[in-house]
Amino acid sequence: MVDEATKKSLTCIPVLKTKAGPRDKDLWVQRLKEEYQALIQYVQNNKGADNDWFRLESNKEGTRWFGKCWYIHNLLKYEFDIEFDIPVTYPATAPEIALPELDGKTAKMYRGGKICLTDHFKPLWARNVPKFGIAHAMALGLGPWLAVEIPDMIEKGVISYKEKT
Amino acid sequence: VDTSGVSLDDLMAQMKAM
Repeated sequence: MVDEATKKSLTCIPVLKTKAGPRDKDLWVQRLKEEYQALIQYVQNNKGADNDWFRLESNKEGTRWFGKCWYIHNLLKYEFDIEFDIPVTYPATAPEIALPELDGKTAKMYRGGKICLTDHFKPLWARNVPKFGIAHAMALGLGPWLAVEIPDMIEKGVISYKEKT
Repeated sequence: VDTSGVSLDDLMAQMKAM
């Protein structure tokens, strides 16, 4: 089940309209504009809620995305790189978000650092195509994953705080 | 989302500036 905080943040992210993938030429450009618009709104929402937890940007074609996410645990801010590609069958297929630095440090990850999502994610995504986009994948996928896995990895000593110089 | 009147380049720049 999706927790209440995630549900609330999801409802505040604008939904997308255009069903287009990276090979759909002009329609893909339209989809990309919608993706960016939704992401901008989501980041603004997060800033307003004092929970600014990620940044993302893409290559010019919008097929490769990268950025950073942050998780605060015991007053320390942990930072991780994010990367993912847009699958050819997007948006029917959700992007596989990866945190490459954590590859091999948790069982909740596929090879290459791709995060394992809960059983709820795929059917929820499928029911909401094409309305859900990258912002929704972050809210439904990476956000909850960080909340569960990062504290666990910290407690186990698998990851340690890196002070910014 | 309402993307009328805004270009993709503008949106990319807006996201980068956040």
